[in-house]
Amino acid sequence: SGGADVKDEL
Amino acid sequence: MNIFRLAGDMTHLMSVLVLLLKIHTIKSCAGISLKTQELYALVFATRYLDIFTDFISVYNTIMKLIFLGSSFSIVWYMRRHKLVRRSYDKEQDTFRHFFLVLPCLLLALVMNEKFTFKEVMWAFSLYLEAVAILPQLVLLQRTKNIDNLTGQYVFLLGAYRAFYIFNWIYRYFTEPHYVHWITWISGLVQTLLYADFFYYYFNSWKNNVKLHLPA
Repeated sequence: SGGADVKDEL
Repeated sequence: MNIFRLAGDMTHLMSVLVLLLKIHTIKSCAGISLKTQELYALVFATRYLDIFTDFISVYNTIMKLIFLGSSFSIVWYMRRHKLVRRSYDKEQDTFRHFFLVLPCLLLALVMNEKFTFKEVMWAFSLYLEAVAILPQLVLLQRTKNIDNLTGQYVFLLGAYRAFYIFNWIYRYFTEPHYVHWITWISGLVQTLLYADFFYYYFNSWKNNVKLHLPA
């Protein structure tokens, strides 16, 4: 939720 | 993966590949800003630092490799290829990288999701992508040269921007915890820069005259 999660977009 | 995201990725991919293939085929990069291309290479290099640490999908990894490879290839062609570099509008492409890179770096140090090297670089890449087209727009304005290559390239990039915004709206309503302020605001700024360009591009096409951007 807006955190430093894994980014799956390019 | 929704249809907007896929369409966005595909138009983004096409914009880079069309540019690379045309430069390779016609051995000319007239009208293309090397400054913008170098900034995009820097955008991909700093955003995809996770390529070897976080596995998301085969699709994701392959796309990252293609974006990195194609953006650095374009820069290589424009700087090193003996025919291509001759067609480069060096005297007109005078925008300084520094004026875009430094503010984006400072902003990324202050506004990031987490103060780690990877997260600061990720935020930096988003801010830089938003403004990386500026040297290209300045070059267009100076040379008044909007040939098919430049036109198609900027059109595909604009389509990529539009599809990504639809993708974010779709994900916001379908994925309960999907909130990325940094991505959205920088993405919106980037799209507005394109909208401004498109306004003049469309007008010049409609009136069947050469593109004339305001100073």
